Amino acid sequence: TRDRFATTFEAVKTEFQTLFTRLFGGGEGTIMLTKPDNLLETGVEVEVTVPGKTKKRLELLSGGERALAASALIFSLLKVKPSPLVIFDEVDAPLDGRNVERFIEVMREFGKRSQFLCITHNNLTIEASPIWFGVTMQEPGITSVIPYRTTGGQTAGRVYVQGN
Amino acid sequence: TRDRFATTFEAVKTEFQTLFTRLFGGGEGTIMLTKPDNLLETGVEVEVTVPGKTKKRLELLSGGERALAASALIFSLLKVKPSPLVIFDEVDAPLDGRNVERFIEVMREFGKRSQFLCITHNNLTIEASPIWFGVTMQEPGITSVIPYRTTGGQTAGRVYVQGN
Amino acid sequence: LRLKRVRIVGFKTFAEKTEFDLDGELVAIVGPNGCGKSNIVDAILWGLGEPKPRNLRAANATEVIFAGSQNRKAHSYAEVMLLFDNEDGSLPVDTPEVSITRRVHRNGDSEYFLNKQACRQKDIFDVLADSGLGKAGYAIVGQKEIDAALAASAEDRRAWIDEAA
Amino acid sequence: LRLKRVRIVGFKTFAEKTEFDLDGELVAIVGPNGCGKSNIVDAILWGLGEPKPRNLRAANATEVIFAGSQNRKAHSYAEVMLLFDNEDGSLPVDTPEVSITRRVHRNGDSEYFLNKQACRQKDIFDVLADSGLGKAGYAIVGQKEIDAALAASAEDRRAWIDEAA
Ligand SMILES: Nc1ncnc2c1ncn2[C@@H]1O[C@H](COP(=O)(O)OP(=O)(O)OP(=O)(O)O)[C@@H](O)[C@H]1O
Ligand SMILES: Nc1ncnc2c1ncn2[C@@H]1O[C@H](COP(=O)(O)OP(=O)(O)OP(=O)(O)O)[C@@H](O)[C@H]1O
Ligand SMILES: [Mg+2]
Ligand SMILES: [Mg+2]
Repeated sequence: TRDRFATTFEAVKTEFQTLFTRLFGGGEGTIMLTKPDNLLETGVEVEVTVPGKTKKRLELLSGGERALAASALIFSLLKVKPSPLVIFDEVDAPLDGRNVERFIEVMREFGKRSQFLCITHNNLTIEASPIWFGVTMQEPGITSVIPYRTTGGQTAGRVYVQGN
Repeated sequence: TRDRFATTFEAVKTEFQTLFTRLFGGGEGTIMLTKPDNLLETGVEVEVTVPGKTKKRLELLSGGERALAASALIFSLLKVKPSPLVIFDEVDAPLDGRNVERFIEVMREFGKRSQFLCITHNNLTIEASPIWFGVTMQEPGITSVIPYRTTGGQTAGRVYVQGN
Repeated sequence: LRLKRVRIVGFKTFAEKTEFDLDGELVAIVGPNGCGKSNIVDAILWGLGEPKPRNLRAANATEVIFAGSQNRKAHSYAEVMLLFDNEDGSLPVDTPEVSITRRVHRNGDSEYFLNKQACRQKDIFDVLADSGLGKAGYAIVGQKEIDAALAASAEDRRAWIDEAA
Repeated sequence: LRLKRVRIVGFKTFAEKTEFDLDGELVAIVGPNGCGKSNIVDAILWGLGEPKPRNLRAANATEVIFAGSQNRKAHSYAEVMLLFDNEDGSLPVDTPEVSITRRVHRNGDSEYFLNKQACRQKDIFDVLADSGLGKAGYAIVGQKEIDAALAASAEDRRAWIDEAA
């Protein structure tokens, strides 16, 4: 299992470097082992340099920078070991418009290998999804879920899917 | 100081009941003393009933419901003792469109008594403010702040204010 | 392996039987504050066997059962069924479809079913162990939890690499 | 009492002298991720005398000093000046305008000024004590902190009532 850990770590590291640069439109992200000569106990550190800035401690990143860096890490794990189901609950909330667009681009790509459910209030993310689940409380305190699909073109073509 | 605490508590409680109902468009919010016969040591509990639902523990509230209830509490404190400066850093992020509108309405009202600075990515909140501070990094890693004011009408009329 | 259908009844705000299909496309879940979006995530996590009420925003095991509303009484049990497409055989079960069902009653009794046959919680964990839906769960990010990935300790982050191995 | 002007130099990402006026109207602070919006809040909190680096997202007292960028060297000090309109006399100082200035040097030395006269941190706290800008600070809600108002203990919430008394 030591070898498996080492190979997986290297694979996730490579992916993280690529995905970080894609999500941030530049810069550098990498992961490192805290105890490289003890693979059974070692921890994993994250080090990032945001484009246009010098390398700093993770705690100094802004709210949006943290959310984006964390997303890059999660996507890199998914790349190495896809999950049949991925759920993001308002992960895009701290992101500005430009970063949401990059996030959506990467999510769409991963959406081909896994089933994504993305809870969001952000119009850009909503518009990027072919299917919506409208969640409402038509009766007070009781949740109902109403699926909509896009038929040709954008929102105008959303139809209520009967008896999903 | 016991008397002052008691009077302030009652005043904040009355305001919270009003502001909670305004922000939620219904329901009931109140605050209570944990040790009413020991005013010097007592804590303050918050109890809310969201419109259309039964009363539940605070932890069961949704992300947006928590942000809105907390805002109601902060506004009620500000009502009793205004502050010369109020800063909200992305407080509107968890709110849906309808709740953001109610939040903005209350904020504008309080904006007459205090100077409000509201950091936001939400277009509704941005449009509701007469003044914008555009914060950018024209030079990498260096922040600059550029003030804009509305002249007659909406965004089209935003002009860069020289030498603010 | 793919999650095809989710059925929820009596779990949190799902007093009515709620069922939806998933066909692999990206789904945006939208709705006003407090309407039950995060409760869907809790239902799926619970259905996958999440043992700690804390991770489901519940004080105890039975607080996930519908507690009643203005017009309805509390329910006596909560149930979630997850139906997987197992054509590729990645779940160690011999059927092209695999259903996992979890139920909890007001008295705290729990029941688990694998393809409608009663089983133990451990059996569910064994079936899901290598599927990517295991315990460390980097693939399910709850509300406000995105920060946790960076705020976590170096040791916690290591568990994700183990999970992906 | 009203905050009229803020001047920041050498604090976090404000390598250049940055100054802006406030005339009482509601201001929306907008900009991309990481451009320095929350740093403005930290600068104002620090200028008001915030003693704990932790509440300023800094590891220690000197980490708020501009640490350098691709094209610039680190600065040797950070300074924030806050100018208040004191026409209504609510600050216990005899002038129609009151300026508060805080400075910290690389070696950790701190300096405080009240109307350009050197003073101690305690003098700043005394001047601000009853102004509503005191320590409990329910009026300044940092990023991700809105939840804290509800998550706080009953005792912590009490401190806000004390502050408003
Ligand atoms: N056992 C239960 N029975 C009935 N209602 C419950 C139960 N547990 C939680 N709730 C209710 O569920 C609601 C929270 O729903 P949820 O967190 O899913 O909202 P949401 O759609 O995610 O909202 P937001 O956009 O604000 O995050 C709360 O109003 C809470 O009272
Ligand atoms: N002492 C310092 N010197 C230089 N840069 C610093 C210093 N301290 C923090 N920073 C930088 O400030 C940036 C964070 O800025 P800030 O948190 O204000 O962003 P923001 O505009 O609030 O972004 P978001 O919308 O994501 O919340 C980080 O990139 C960080 O590296
Ligand atoms: Mg939610
Ligand atoms: Mg910020």
